[in-house]
Amino acid sequence: MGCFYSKTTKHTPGYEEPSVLAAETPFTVSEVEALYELFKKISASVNNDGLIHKEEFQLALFQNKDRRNLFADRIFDLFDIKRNGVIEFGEFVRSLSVFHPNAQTAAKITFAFRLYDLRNTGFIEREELKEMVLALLNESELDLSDDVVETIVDKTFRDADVNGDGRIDPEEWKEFVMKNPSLIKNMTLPYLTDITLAFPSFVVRSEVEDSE
Amino acid sequence: TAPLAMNAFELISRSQGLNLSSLFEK
Repeated sequence: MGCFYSKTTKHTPGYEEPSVLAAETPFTVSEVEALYELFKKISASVNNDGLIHKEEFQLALFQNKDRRNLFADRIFDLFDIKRNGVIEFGEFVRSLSVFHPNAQTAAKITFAFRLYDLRNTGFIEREELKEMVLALLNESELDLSDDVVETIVDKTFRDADVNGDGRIDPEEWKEFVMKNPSLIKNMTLPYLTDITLAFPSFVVRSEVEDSE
Repeated sequence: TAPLAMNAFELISRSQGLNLSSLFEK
């Protein structure tokens, strides 16, 4: 029915109705509308094409569009569900929904596993873990010798790789996170419940009311 | 916490690249 009604508001490519996204995620319709305001801001920061490119994502995270970071790359790749090099609005909302305080812990654990499974093999391997520790050291002021890094990685593997096959599988990861819940602390963003205050979007909200 | 006492994932979770709260800063 909506096909006969021509809206004057122009949406970005890949726009999806807030009511649809709210039904699929822990977000309310108002929160999705506010996220659209944030999405528009980020996606217009370098190329105004209504899609978030990697440099726009880096700019939003680091205030520097050229700053590369292994973990930001991983987050971007996971948000880019269609794997076409850009983040569309629906992808942005569905991915951020994992970080909602009301999202299920299981979803956060799975997302973190995929994040750390750098080569998408279905396992976190020792080599990947060492690569991530070195990437973290590279961006921080911590200066640890290779021996210390090896010791930390070995100890972590002894604790997490319960069956001792040299890689952490999803079930081992889940058990490890249950014992160390701080590992997924960064998978919850309290900001997401305040987003309507930070990005009020009166225009879009009135549009939803009009259609009801 | 002394780094040796930490597990590797705790260290990694400190990365700025994993701190998405920066997306919401104006």
